[in-house]
Amino acid sequence: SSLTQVVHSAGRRFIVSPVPESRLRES
Amino acid sequence: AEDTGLRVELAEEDDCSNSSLALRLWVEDPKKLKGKHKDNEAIEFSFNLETDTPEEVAYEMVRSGFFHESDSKAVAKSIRDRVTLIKKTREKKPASC
Repeated sequence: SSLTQVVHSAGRRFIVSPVPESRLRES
Repeated sequence: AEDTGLRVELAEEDDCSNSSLALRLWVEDPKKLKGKHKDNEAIEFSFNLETDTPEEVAYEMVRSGFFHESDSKAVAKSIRDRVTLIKKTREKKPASC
C-alpha cells in the first residue's frame, strides 16, 4: 500500500506499514 | 512473558528450514513505553536466527528513529521472547515443519 515505507539501517531493511485497527484493539 | 506493551509476530509462515525469519513488531500498549514512538505503525524486518541478536535489531530500530533509546530494552525483550518461542516450536515439531 502507498503508506508502506522502507527504511534501511546498517544493512537491515525495515518495512513500515499501518497496523490494522483490529490488531490494536485485540489485546 | 512480561508484557512490554510491544507485540512481535511472524510476518510470514515459518517454513522452519530457513534461518531467516520475517517478523513484525508494533506497539500494542503505548502507555508502557517511555519514549516517543509512532504507535499505529507496524515494522516488518528480517531476523536471522544464526547471525542476529534482539539487542542489535532493537539498537537499529532506535537508530532509525522508530523508538527512543530508553525503550530499546523493551524492544529487544519482545523480539527475544518471540524468537525463543519460534525456536521451541521448531524443536518440538520438526516432522510437520
